[in-house]
Amino acid sequence: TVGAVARDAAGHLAAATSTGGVTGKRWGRIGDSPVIGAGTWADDRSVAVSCTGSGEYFLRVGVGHEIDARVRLAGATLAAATDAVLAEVEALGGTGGAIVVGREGPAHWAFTTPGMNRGMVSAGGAAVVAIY
Amino acid sequence: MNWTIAVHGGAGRLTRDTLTPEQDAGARAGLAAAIDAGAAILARDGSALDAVEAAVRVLEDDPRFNAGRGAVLTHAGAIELDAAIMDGRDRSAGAVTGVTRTRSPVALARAVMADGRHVFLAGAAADVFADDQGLDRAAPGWFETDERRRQHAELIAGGGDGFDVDMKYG
Repeated sequence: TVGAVARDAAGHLAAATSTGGVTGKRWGRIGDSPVIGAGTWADDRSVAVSCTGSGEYFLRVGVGHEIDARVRLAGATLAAATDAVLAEVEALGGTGGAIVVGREGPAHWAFTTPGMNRGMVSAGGAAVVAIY
Repeated sequence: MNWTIAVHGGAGRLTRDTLTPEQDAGARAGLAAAIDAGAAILARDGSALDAVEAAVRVLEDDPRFNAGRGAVLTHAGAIELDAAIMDGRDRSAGAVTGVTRTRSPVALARAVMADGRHVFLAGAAADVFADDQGLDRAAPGWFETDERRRQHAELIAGGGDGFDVDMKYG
């Protein structure tokens, strides 16, 4: 699974996710990636989110929507909202990660797996790429 | 306003023990190329929507990532691709699932969003929509890589009743 979240110079947010799914999937199985509100979400009022991980759990939690709700309605920071929602996923038995960008400041990422392929860059800053 | 972009290429059992130095370097190169594609758009005051599509398309074409070219295989050894895109300006969104022959699934998701009648299209009919919209088709075999075929054979040889529940293969 791959994804991107961005905020442009006008302050607008967007998110995109694309995936082959999971090796060995059958019966038309669909994970969270293409489900708006789970693996992909963007709302200028709060956050843009793209997820990767055990899709069934990201669907059950509604990860994109949940991070949005914590930021928009409860005033949580990106980091607090993302970490709390990934903890909900983990409590149900799933693992994975998310990249999130808000109305201001740099993007945020979090993951509950040994690693996540990830990178980010902001205006005037140096790009950061990491795996572990 | 300060623009910013972040990308991911999947999470899982990625450790210094499970990745070879070549895989590590290859993944970093792919992620850097995706960031560059998105940042180039944002730096010239382009839209976040164009930036995320451009970044994801770079990763869809990179065989090292589980999307587009390099996608994992189904139990039957086939390719079934999913993608979504969403614009925070008006919460317009497009998504596709189970597409098999459109070169860029995220570009197809964006076409669904631009068309505006629906949000989510599935299966062979979604590929027909792609044809109607004039989107590129992938050449036969474009999506399948030897490494993914090897992983699929390994999973099936190991009993293969379940799927890759612990995301060993991306």
